[in-house]
Amino acid sequence: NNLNAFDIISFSSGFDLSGLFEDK
Amino acid sequence: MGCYFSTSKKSKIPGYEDPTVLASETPFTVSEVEALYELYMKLSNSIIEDGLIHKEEFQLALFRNRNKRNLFADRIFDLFDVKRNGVIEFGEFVRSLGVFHPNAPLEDKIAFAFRLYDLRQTGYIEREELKEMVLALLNESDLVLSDDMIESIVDKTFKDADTKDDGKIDQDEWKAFVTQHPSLIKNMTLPYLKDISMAFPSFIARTEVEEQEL
Repeated sequence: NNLNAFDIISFSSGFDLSGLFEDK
Repeated sequence: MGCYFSTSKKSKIPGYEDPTVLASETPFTVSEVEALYELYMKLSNSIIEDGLIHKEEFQLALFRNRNKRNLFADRIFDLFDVKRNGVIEFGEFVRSLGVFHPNAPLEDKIAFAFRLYDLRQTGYIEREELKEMVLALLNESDLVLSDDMIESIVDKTFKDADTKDDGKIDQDEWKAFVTQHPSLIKNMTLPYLKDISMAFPSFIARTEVEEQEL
């Protein structure tokens, strides 16, 4: 089991700031 | 025309800062800061038209939903809101996004990620915080892990990162851990930021006019 807790956390949608740049 | 727009209107925006100053303190060029201003104005007037980014507007931009709460989006908002006055001002927006620029120093990205994970702002990432973040992620995803598995993953991560074995991860341990696992800060780089001028081409023409007039 090589799962790293921080890698799991990084899947959160809250980390994806790309929404800031999308045309609304 | 460009000058009229830049001097009379922008200076009235609360928290507005000179793009040349912001460019000198961040990886952005003056033109890119001007493009970010256009983006900032769009985001900061999406719900409350006051030229400041409120948390609801930040959430609306990220999730297309002003009411969706997310632990990490909350933390990022709080870190962007350097003055801790409940809004992100233009200068705060540009300086914080600068850390996410592909050309920003690695040290800055590592330090920002540490502060992000230091939920209670104690100067350390503690085991309880790490578990809380894993649970928050599981809560928003379809991923299902048993409590035993979560405990085991958190234990192993902590054992690997907490090299001083004092029950908490300090900044030096975090830096060493990230050096071994560079994927941990992949979220700290936004490729969009290299193309920010192209994303807002209408601004390039205006900025060029302004520069010629200067």
